[in-house]
Amino acid sequence: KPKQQTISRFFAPK
Amino acid sequence: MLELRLLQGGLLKKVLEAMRELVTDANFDCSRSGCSLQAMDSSHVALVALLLRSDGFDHFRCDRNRSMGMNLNHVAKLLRCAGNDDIVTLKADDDGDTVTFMFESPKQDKIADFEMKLMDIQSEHLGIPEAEYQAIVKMPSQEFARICRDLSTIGDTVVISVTKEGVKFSTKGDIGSANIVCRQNTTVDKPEESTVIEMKDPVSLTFALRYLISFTKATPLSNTVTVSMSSDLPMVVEYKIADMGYIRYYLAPKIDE
Repeated sequence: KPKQQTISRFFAPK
Repeated sequence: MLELRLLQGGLLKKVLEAMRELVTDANFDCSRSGCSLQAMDSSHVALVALLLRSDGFDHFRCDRNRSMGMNLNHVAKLLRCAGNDDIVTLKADDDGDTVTFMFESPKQDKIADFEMKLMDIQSEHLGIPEAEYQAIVKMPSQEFARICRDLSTIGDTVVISVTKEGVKFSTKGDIGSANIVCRQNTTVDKPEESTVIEMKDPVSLTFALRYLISFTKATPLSNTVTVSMSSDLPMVVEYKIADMGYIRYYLAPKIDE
C-alpha cells in the first residue's frame, strides 16, 4: 500500500 | 501603518474560504510588494501558498514589513459580516497587536469596523524550488472539482496519470473502481472551458483525495485550474486570482515503499 509522504521530505526550511 | 483597501470585498471572502478548511492558524506576511501566506495543514501533507500583489489592491500602504498571525476561521467568520459588494479595508498599526477590518457598503451608507486580536504564530518558511514539471494540465476548475467529488464516492486515493492520450484520474474502493479520462480539448469557443495538456514525459502519481477536495474550495476564485506534476515532487494545484496573484496548493504524493 503506498505510504503518504510529507511536504518536508521535498521542501526544506529557508 | 498598514492599510489595504479592496473594492471587491467578496474576493477576500473567497480567499479565506479557500484556505480555512486546510489551515487553522497562519501568518499574513505584508510588505511593499504585497501580502503573502505560506502554511501547511496539521499533518504536513499539504502546503498552501497565497500571493496578493500590492498593485491588485485599490489602495496599499505598508510602511514596515509585518507578519500578522490570524486564525483563518475567525477571519472567515468576520468576513461573512461583509456584503459581497462591500469595500473591505484592513488596517493595522506598526506596533499594535490587533487588525481592523472595515466594511463599507457600495453606496457608503453603512460602515462597520471589526477589530480582531492578532496571534503569535511560530512557523518557518519553506523554500519551494523552481521546478520544470513533467506534465502541466490546465482545465476548467469546476470540472476538476467535479472529478474529485465524483471519485470520492468510490475511493479515498486517486492515481493521476498524464500521457499523450490525456489525463486519467483513477480510484478504487470497497464497492468498485472508477476511471475518468479528460482529453486535450482546445476547440471550444471559450478558452476557460478548454483542457490543455503540456507533457514533457508521461507521469503517474498517487494522492489522497480528501486534500484535493479541500483545494477545490478555491474554485470560486478562478474559472480554470492548473495541475503540475513531476515524479517524486509534490503536485501543484494553482488557481489564479485575477489581476492580483494566486493561491497554490502543494500536495505530497503517496509513494510505494
